[in-house]
Amino acid sequence: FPVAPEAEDEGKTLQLVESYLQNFYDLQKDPHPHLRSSGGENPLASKLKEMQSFFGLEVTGKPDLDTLEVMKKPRCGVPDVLR
Amino acid sequence: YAFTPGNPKWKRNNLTYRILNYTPKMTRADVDEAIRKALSVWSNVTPLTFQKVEDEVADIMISFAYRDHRDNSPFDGPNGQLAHAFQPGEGLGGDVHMDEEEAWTKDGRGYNLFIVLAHELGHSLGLSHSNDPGALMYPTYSYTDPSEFRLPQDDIDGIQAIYGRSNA
Repeated sequence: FPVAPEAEDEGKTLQLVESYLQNFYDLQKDPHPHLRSSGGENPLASKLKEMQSFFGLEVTGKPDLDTLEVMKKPRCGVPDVLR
Repeated sequence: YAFTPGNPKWKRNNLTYRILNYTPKMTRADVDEAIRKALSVWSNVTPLTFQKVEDEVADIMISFAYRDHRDNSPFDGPNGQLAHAFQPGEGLGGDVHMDEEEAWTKDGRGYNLFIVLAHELGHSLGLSHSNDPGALMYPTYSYTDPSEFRLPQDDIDGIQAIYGRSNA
């Protein structure tokens, strides 16, 4: 079946968010997402909150329009969170 | 402002820089001028001095690179990530890499080389990203006319906390 446009957009958004948080907020790549325990906060949502807090956005843990707008801006490649 | 974790800094105030290659999108003279001006942003408010060298290893090596350029931080093509730089230290430390696939300019079209370089040199000297939207060290690109550029107070406070004030 062809992929519905909304599902395709959702996939691209998730890809953008994951890539951004991996590059700039130390989000670890999860090689086995299906093995993740159900307890505890989703690491992606947690990192998203960190990013939203840094940029003074509303801290929702969700990729809302304001958050995506910041993620699409040209920027420096050095991470905002350095360990 | 924020420091790089571990507070790395140069142990000397007299630093050297070298331009490893040039972008074909600007004249060599304009690139030289953008780099000189970007360095002066930081040397104007600290005791730091920068001397250009030609054929030797410099503290700060500046280059234009494509995609994977063997530092484990590949560029992503036009837009997105514009450049990156390394914290003070040996080897890669202090080096500045500019994404060759960006539309580098000396004015407001595309991406202004001076503005991006001045930001990256902040990393080369030990500053991390600031969450002050008006700061030069804010992570996202924002154009300011180079002739009207003045280093924001947040960045002055940050760099002077590391190296002290200018002797002048």
